[in-house]
Amino acid sequence: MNIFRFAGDMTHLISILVLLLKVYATKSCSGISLKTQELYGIVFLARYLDLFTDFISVYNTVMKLVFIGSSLAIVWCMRFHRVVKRSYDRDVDTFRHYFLVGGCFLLALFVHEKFSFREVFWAFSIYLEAVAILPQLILLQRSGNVDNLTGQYVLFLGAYRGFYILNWIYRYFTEDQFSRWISCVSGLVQTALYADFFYYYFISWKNNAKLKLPA
Amino acid sequence: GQTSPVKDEL
Repeated sequence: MNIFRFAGDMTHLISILVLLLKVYATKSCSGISLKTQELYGIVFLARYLDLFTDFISVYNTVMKLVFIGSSLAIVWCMRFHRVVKRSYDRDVDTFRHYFLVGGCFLLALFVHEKFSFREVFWAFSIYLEAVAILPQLILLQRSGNVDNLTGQYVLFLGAYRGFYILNWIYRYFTEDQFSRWISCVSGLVQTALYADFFYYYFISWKNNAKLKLPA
Repeated sequence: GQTSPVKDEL
């Protein structure tokens, strides 16, 4: 494992910890999109079908379990926790995320490395992850003001994607036959979706002002 | 089967 991939995994983990911290410390999930969290839950469940069939490393297995567990825990909290669910921005979080699930599954049925159960679900999870942040970004844009922890959550998620692209560039030059166009193209799309957010985050950081997204 | 390099990531 190279340093870029490790940095990517760590920023991904930090983003999840920031999200858990926000929900547990403030007992609030305002500014967080339940739709995006549900999509991540589906992404991890679909991608980690190999959890019990292929062993790669203890590191991989533990991280997979953490990603599945934390995403399901957040979804549970936002839906059922007596206090937390009250702060859910139900009226603003109206993105029709099931269309994303359907669209990505159709795409995976046609564009995959091999037509097998696992490969189709793997491709589906890659496509869905690329667009899973959309409901979250739209919710932030609609509500305008972004609290610090929510802003940092999205920032770390974006950093994770950026590091993974560096990881692929590194692997492309250091490994033989490292072709992976499905995840590279999807990864580029996903990172591009964050570009706008990064820009406004940088502006607010430079001006030492609260993060505000234009309507 | 052998795990492809793509699938050793998270």
